[in-house]
Amino acid sequence: RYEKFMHMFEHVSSTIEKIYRELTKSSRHPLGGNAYLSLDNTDEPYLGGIKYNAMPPTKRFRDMDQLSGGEKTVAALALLFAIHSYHPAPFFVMDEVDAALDNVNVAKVSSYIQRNSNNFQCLVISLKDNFYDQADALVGVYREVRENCSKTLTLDMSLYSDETKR
Amino acid sequence: RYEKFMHMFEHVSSTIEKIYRELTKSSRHPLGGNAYLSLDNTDEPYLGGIKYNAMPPTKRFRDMDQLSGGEKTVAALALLFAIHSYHPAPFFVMDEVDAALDNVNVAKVSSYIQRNSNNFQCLVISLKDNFYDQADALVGVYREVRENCSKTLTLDMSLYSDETKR
Amino acid sequence: GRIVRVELKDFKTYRGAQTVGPFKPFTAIMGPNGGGKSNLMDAISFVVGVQTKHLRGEQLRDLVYNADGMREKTRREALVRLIYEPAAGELEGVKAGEEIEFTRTINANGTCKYMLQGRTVSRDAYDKRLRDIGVLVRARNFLVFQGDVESIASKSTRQLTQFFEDIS
Amino acid sequence: GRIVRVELKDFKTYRGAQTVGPFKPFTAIMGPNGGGKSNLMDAISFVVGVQTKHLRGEQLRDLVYNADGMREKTRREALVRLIYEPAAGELEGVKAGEEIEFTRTINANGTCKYMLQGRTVSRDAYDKRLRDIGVLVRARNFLVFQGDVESIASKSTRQLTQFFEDIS
Ligand SMILES: Nc1ncnc2c1ncn2[C@@H]1O[C@H](COP(=O)(O)OP(=O)(O)OP(=O)(O)O)[C@@H](O)[C@H]1O
Ligand SMILES: Nc1ncnc2c1ncn2[C@@H]1O[C@H](COP(=O)(O)OP(=O)(O)OP(=O)(O)O)[C@@H](O)[C@H]1O
Ligand SMILES: [Mg+2]
Ligand SMILES: [Mg+2]
Repeated sequence: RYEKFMHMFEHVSSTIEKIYRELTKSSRHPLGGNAYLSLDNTDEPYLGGIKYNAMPPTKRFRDMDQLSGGEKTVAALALLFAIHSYHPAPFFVMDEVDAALDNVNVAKVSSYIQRNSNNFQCLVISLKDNFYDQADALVGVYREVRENCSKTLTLDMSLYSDETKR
Repeated sequence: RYEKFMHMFEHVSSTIEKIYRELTKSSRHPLGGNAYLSLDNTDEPYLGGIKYNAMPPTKRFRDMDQLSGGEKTVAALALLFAIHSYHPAPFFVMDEVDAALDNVNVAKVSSYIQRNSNNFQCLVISLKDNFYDQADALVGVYREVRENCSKTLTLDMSLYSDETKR
Repeated sequence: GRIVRVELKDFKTYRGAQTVGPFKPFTAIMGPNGGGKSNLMDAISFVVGVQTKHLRGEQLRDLVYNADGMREKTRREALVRLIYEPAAGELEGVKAGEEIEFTRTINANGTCKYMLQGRTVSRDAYDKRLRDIGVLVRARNFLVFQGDVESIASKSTRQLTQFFEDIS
Repeated sequence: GRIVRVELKDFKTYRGAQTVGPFKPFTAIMGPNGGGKSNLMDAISFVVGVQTKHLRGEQLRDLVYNADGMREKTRREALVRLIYEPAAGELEGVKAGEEIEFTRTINANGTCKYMLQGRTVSRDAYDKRLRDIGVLVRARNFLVFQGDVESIASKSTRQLTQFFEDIS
């Protein structure tokens, strides 16, 4: 039990640093932010808690509750991707995870997904066009009022060259 | 106590119907949706609960928790505006209430605010440009990295004619 | 491997038999409020065995199409089928390009059945096949439901340990 | 009436003395994640007397600017001033176009003071003046904090009754 737990903990804790940095780096802050996990009880970790801390670029250490809505979302996504990478399910489904993100962060998250979509398939529900303009396929869901039900249409984006995508 | 409570209840219950209809009507559904309040205990209403029900256009009666994220947000805003109209505070501050709304609903909510901003002043925090393009003034908040703090800039939109706003 | 397409019959707002897909490595789902996007995610969650309480329903019957209020008269059945294409060598005995079908149904009296390649199997056999492709339903580490994302970053330290225990 | 402008000094991320405004009938506040938009709403909520626990802080000192970690050394003071312009005839004795100043401060040892037109007053007198202009702080029926909107529609029937009692 100890072995299994620590094996996972070490994996996630080293992965989260990389992913958070990748999600927060920019031309102005090439190093990105800092994220790490720490254990309350190192002897029997499954009995204690795990503390998660994330610090956006240029900001100093603070409690996670002090982060803004968008900063919390980015920190949460880094944790999710890090945990997923331990036992990677073949696909990931996310429902409007970009609701609190500004356009810069939406573009960062969506290009992270684009870069990793060969490791795991991503199905993302979003209302923002700058999230889905990097997708390989679009599924449009609409309500067919006469029949009182939902219908879908699928568009394979690889059929469109970059010009028509704009 | 009974008088006061019922006075408020009757006011809010008749207002909410009007506001929800205004927020949900469209060229396809000119009548909009239906919203109403009902009392559990009509003799001593302050001892019982108040049930709120909202039905989007063309949808039949359902529990409120069956509504989608965006449908719930519209229903909540109708309730807030109706309650506010009973004891109207001179101003209203809203922080990213449009997070779950699609572009059609964002435009409906923002034009409702625009139409009513002479009755009460509205300060709205939003990340969506089709929310704030109907505003009279824009306050841009940014982080001044060198000084490690926030700064603001204010733009009086009435100085710009409609062409430059685009 | 990856999801190729999803077939639905009378599941939530998806009336009659419908096919959604094909899905690509990065697929975006878009559409108006109340259109049925989250219901599509509920269908995918349902077919891999997620409990009804996480799908905005109290009992299985709530997941069957009932927009016309005919709930009691026409006891409809609901079905969701996930078509999965394993990567080369991912599963023994399955050639690349072959498809695996996971199917879960709700019948007229509200009980559900699990099927692999069209044959009814036990819940355990179904879960084992899902584990073979790397889907751990209990952990739900591959599903982020609407509105949940921000609360994940503020999970208590205890909850985080529990999350880790479920997966490790 | 309406808010004309807000003056801040060392409140959360607003370092030093800053003025925000002028505000119009419909003012939109925009900017990047983590920039300080919600902190501006916290400042407006603070100056009308909302409790610190609704402003993402545990004690008053948390609301004072401390981004540089100098929290203990330079015991800064924080101040927020709301400049309000009543409508014609809204308040006795106040001519149209005259401004009313509501000010709340946090001093070095973490206690706060309330001021009207620059003179220190009791909390009761401050609240009374706010009620004169229609601001009922206890009800908070004019503030919607980030992330709260959806939960308002799913309030329990009991909570709704309580909400009504607070206001009526
Ligand atoms: N069993 C059912 N039969 C028919 N309709 C249903 C059933 N269960 C839920 N619904 C309806 O489905 C709708 C919600 O759909 P859904 O949550 O998928 O919308 P959405 O596209 O995610 O919208 P949003 O963008 O607002 O999140 C509701 O209007 C609800 O009444
Ligand atoms: N007393 C304080 N002194 C300095 N900084 C503070 C203080 N309290 C909070 N902060 C910082 O303020 C930032 C949050 O700002 P705020 O919540 O206003 O952002 P926002 O513009 O609303 O962003 P979002 O769009 O993501 O909601 C955090 O990074 C937090 O660390
Ligand atoms: Mg949804
Ligand atoms: Mg904010």
